[in-house]
Amino acid sequence: ATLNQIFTPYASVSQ
Amino acid sequence: WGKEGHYATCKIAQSLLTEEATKAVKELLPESEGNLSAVCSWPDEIKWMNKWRWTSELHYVDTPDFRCNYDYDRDCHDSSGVKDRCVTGAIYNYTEQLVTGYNASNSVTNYNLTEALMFLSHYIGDVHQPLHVSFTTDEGGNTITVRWYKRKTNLHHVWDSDIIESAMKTFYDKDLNVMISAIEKNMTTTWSNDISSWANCTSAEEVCPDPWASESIKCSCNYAYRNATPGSTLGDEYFLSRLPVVEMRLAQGGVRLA
Repeated sequence: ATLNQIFTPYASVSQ
Repeated sequence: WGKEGHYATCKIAQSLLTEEATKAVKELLPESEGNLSAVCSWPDEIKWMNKWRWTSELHYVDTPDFRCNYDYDRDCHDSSGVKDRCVTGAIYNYTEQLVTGYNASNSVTNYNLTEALMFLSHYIGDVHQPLHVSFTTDEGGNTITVRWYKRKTNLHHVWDSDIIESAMKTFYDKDLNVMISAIEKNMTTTWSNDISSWANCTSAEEVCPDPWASESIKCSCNYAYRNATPGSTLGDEYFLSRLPVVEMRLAQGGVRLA
């Protein structure tokens, strides 16, 4: 879940 | 975990990666052609070197003796008291590096994303090894001498490696990939209804290692430390009742890493 979320295009870049 | 535990966690994760994530891992791990399980022990190989000594305390979090709970603010610091220097702090840190570094079109960040990926993959594995979240004084079971059947060892090593190696010998034809396939089969049957709850953070965070660490300290108190007093001999009764816990922690680590 973590890598899939990180590498989702335009993943929500945290503030 | 030992080599086998990290290989298993990363192999399980690899099979669950999306196309984009697989592509990104390939880009970041050119030497191993994107084979994540080939590099997941790298942080263990280098933590002894002077240049990387500062990383050795990032593999675990010490909790107060006999308090079977975990709290980030109370527990996540190194032996000198420096905050955020523990396995959960490292998971937050390397997740952040990858999110900002990989997505940033302008390469303002000069993070080494290959190292960040290897550290993150390793530490998500380690936080799922129960004794990597456990009591300070016995150093996560390292100072608890026990016998594993006939061999003298310590409780931490039993959970890092001995249980997995005995399982491979006893049930899986001495083949780690056979053990991994059995775990993956369990993920489609016994644990199939749990996978999504494992994978999602109840908080709005990108990554949520704190509940993972709380699960580990509970496993340490309920399974690892129980009936494993210093000098005891651990055999079938301990092995057969704890193996399911080890296999579930490897599966959870793999699902959550992916």
